Amino acid sequence: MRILAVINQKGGVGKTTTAHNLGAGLARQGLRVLLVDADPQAHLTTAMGHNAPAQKGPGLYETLLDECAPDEAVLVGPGPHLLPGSLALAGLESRLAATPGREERLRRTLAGLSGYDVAVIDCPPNLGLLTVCALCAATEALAPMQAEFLALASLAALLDTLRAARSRINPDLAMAGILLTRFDARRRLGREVSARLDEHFPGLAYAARIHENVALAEAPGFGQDIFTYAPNSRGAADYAALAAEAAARPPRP
Amino acid sequence: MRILAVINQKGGVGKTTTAHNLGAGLARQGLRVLLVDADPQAHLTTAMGHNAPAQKGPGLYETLLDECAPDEAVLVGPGPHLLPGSLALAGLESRLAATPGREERLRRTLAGLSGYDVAVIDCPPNLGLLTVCALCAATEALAPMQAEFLALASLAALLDTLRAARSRINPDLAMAGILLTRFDARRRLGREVSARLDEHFPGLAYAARIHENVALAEAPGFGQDIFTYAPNSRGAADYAALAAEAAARPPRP
Ligand SMILES: Nc1ncnc2c1ncn2[C@@H]1O[C@H](COP(=O)(O)OP(=O)(O)OP(=O)(O)O)[C@@H](O)[C@H]1O
Ligand SMILES: Nc1ncnc2c1ncn2[C@@H]1O[C@H](COP(=O)(O)OP(=O)(O)OP(=O)(O)O)[C@@H](O)[C@H]1O
Ligand SMILES: [Mg+2]
Ligand SMILES: [Mg+2]
Repeated sequence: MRILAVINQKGGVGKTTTAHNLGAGLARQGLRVLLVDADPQAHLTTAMGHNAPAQKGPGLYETLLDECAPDEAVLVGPGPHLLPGSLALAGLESRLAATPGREERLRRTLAGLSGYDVAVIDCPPNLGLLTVCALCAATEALAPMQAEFLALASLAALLDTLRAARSRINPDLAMAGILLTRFDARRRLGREVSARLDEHFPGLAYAARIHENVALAEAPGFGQDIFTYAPNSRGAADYAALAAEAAARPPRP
Repeated sequence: MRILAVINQKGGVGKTTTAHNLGAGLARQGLRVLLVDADPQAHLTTAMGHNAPAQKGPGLYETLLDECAPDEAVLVGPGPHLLPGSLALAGLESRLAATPGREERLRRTLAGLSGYDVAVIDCPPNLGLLTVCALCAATEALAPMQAEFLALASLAALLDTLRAARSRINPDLAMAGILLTRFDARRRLGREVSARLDEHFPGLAYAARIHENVALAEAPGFGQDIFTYAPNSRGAADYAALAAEAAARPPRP
C-alpha cells in the first residue's frame, strides 16, 4: 500500500482540502483509497460529512491506543474510506509521552488494514507526535504550500524535518512532491515564489497546481468532495490533474 | 498595559499578519507597542525583518526559562518593539512539563517590562502551552478568521477554549473580538459566513474587516509592515481602521 503523508507545519495551506480531494480523485481512477484524519481539529472528518464532535464511534485515536481494531474504526462509503479524527487526538502526545516506539503506532495501525491501494494522511499544522507518526508510517510526503513569502520560510524547515525523519525513523520515506495551492497566476508574488521554488528545488514541484477556486472552500460545507459538489469547476479539474500525476509519478528519494 | 492575544488554532487565518500590522497601526496612533512572537515558526520575527533562524540573541524562550531578563531580549526599533520567537519555543512544553504554574510564565515576563501601552502576542495554530500562556497573560483575546466554512467549525472550539481559560486560569480575560480576514465581498460564501457570524455572535465581530490584498502577502518579504511597504493599499487602510477601532473599543467580558 502506498502511503502519502500530507504535511506542512504552516497553517491553512490546503492540507485538508488536498487530502480530501486528492483522495477522491484517486478513488475515481479506480484505486481503493483510505483517508486518515490525524488532526485533532478533525476538519477532514467534518469535510467528508461526518459531524466530527458528534462522532460517537471509535476512530484513529482508539486504534493508536490499541483500544479497538483498525477495521472497526474505519468509516466506509462509496468513495474513499475514512479513519476519522477527533479532539481526543490532542491528548495523544501526553498519553504516550513515556511510551517507547510511540512514533510507530500509526504504521502498526495501517499495517493492520488490508484491501487498500493507497492511504492519504491529513496532518496538523505542527511537527508534533501525530506528524511524526505520519512520517514514520508513510512511503512518501506531499507538501502543499501557498506561493507566498512566509510559505518559503516554512519550506526550508519542512525539508529539514523530512531529512531528519528519513535518517532517524524511516529510511524509506520519499518526497512525493510540493504542491502549489490557492495559486493565482495573475499575482506577481505567486509567479516569483513559483520560480524560486523551481530554481532551488528543481523537479520537486508537481506540474499540477491548485488554483484559488471558491468551490473548494464551499464543498466542505456540504460534506462533499469537489467532484461531487462542482464537477465542472476549476478546482475539480486541478485535483483530477493532480490525482493523475500522483498516481503515475514514482516517489523520488 | 493592555495585552491582546491574537489566537486561532486554525492555521493560516492571518494571526501573524494581524499581530504585525495591528501593532504597527497602534504605534502610528502614538501608543507604545510591544509585539511578542510566541510561535516556534517565528514568522512575526521574520516578517519584521529579523532573520529568525539566524537570530543570535536571547528571545522570548530565554525569558520564559528565566535565563535572561525580559528587557535584555527585546529588540527595539522605530515602530513596535519585539520580543522575538525562535525554534527553541517548540521544546518549551516538554521543558516545563513537570513545572507547576508554567502557564503563568509569559504573564511574569510581561510584568517585568514597563514603558508600553499595549502588547500584542502572536500565537501558533494550536491550543498548546504557548497559547495557554498567552491566554493567561492577556487582558483580551482577538481571533482572526476567514469567512469560510471550516473556519466556523473551528470558531466554536475556540470560544470554548476562551471560556475555559476564563474560568480556570484568567477570570479577567475579555473577548476583544473576531476579525474577518482575507475577506472577499464578492464571494457569496464570505457574505453567508459573515451573516451567520453576526447572527450567532452579535457584536463580537469588529466592524473593520481585512480584505484580501496581495500587498499584505508581499510586505513580509521586505521585512516591512503594510504602512511602510504600501501605504496607499487597501491592506493599509483596513489595518488602520482596525487599529482605530481596537484602540477605542473596550474589551467585552
Ligand atoms: N484552492 C483553494 N481555493 C479556495 N479555497 C481553498 C483552496 N484550498 C483551500 N481552501 C480553503 O482555505 C482554507 C484552508 O484550507 P485547509 O483547511 O485545507 O488548509 P490546512 O492546511 O488543512 O489548514 P490547517 O493548517 O488549519 O490544518 C479552508 O477554508 C479551505 O476550504
Ligand atoms: N488579507 C490578506 N491578504 C492577502 N494575503 C494575506 C492576508 N492575510 C494574510 N495573508 C497571507 O496569508 C498567509 C497566511 O497568513 P498568516 O501567516 O498571517 O496566518 P497565520 O494565522 O499566522 O498562520 P499560522 O497558523 O501558520 O501561524 C501569509 O502568507 C500571509 O502573508
Ligand atoms: Mg487541515
Ligand atoms: Mg502565524
